[in-house]
Amino acid sequence: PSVAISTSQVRALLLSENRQTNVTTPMGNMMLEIQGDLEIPETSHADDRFSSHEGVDIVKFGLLHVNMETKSATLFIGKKQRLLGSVVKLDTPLGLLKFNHKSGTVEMQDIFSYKVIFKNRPLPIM
Amino acid sequence: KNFRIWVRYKEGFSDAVRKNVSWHDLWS
Amino acid sequence: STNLYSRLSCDPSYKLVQLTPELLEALTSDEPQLQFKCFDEKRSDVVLCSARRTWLLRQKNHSNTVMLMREFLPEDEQTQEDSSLFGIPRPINDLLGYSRTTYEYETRATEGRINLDLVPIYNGEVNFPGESKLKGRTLKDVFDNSPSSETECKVRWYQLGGCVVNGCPCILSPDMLSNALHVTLMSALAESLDFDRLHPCETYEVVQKDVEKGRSPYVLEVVRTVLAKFGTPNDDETWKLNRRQVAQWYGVRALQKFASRHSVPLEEFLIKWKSTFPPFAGFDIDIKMLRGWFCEPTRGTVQYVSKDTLPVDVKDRFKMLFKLQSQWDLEAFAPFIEDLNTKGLKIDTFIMKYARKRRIGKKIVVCSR
Repeated sequence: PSVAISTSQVRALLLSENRQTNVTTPMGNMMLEIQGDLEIPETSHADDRFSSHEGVDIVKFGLLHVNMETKSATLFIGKKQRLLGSVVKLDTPLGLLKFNHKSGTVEMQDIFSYKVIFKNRPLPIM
Repeated sequence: KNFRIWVRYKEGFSDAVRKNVSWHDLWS
Repeated sequence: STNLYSRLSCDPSYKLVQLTPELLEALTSDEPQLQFKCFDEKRSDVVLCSARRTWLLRQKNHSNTVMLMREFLPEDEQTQEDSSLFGIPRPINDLLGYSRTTYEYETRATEGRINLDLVPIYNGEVNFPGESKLKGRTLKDVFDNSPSSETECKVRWYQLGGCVVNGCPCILSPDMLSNALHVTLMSALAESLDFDRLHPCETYEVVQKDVEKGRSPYVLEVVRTVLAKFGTPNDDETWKLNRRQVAQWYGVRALQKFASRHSVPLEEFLIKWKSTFPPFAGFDIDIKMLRGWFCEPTRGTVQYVSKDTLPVDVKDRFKMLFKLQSQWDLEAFAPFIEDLNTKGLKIDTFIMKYARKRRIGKKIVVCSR
């Protein structure tokens, strides 16, 4: 078995030298990492935070503030938790692979050079 | 409201485990 | 600030792979694309291949939550009260988490391997390939089905004695290869061809002069395989014969012929080895070339050790080797066990896990524990 990885999108990115310098990539993706389990409901509830997007149920779970000068980040989870973290440059960039099970194809859609990471214990929101 | 949006913190971080990948793993 | 949303059920079809400098180089090169390949679906390991290189894929699990998010426009825009902003600036954009991952793929450089399933052996048969299951398939098909880059496939193919006879990819049998090599050398010597610049077509022509009229098994492709297996390419489609490799081949065949059933005095073996070459061939020989193929059961004698008889289990292999020969020079011992050193340790570190090392004068010898 074998499958080619479609790389035209990231190849164009790399050759254009349009690299990620912010928390979001030029393609609009972001990597969020938390040292812990992020618990989110599996089903929708009658609450403002629940809505849908393109036919898929979604929930608003937090608010993120990033200071690119100091590379610090604050993440508010729900109504009760506050996490302090940072914007970190990855030692090795990560390619984002999308596996399409119907067509049996693989595409490398983006490259992450940074992530926002929260390693500290959550604090209460005062 | 019977739901929770919450981070359950973990004291440490581990990433030492590595394994080879089978074709089935790749597509799982 | 940014509003963060998440899908209630995340999309599991996204994965992350570490992009090492080699992979980034492969991504930006003009060569064909990267591929995931595997020997078979059930048991074997997936590799990542560029046109020239192969990497083993390794899954590195971790214990954190990693969420992949992208910018999006919520369908129902909600204004946020200041009290729910916790003192930070108002949100100006929105991100939607669409996938979570608990591992990354790492890549480790490895050797590509050729999938020889269904590739028949060619021993000079008249009606080759007959009803071979590989009939109708090309060499490109064999390479496509192999967990290896194309460049490595091409090199490895000839190292294995790979050939294409009557349109069918095949492996030349050891006898066929030996005979083809011998005939090629004899013919090239007779016509005073330059061993440093052998062209396949010219070499084939001189071989045809020397074989009996009628059907010769030494077709152009066979001659090409001989040159590619026993030579290194020059810039101009010619091959430079690797004399050491040729001498080694003759040496192993001589060990199989003269020193299989019982050991033979070294001096006698060297004479016999030399006699197997074409006359006036002028190949230098040295018993050290054959390390990994013989043992010295008693001082000054040699005996062939077939790789097929070596146990796969490391302890059993060490035991067998010390039974054949109680004490080995480190350099003579290493070729017999290096394939078992899968973790890539320094060879003497690996050997010391299962044997003892002693210094005798300037030499290091290995013996059982």
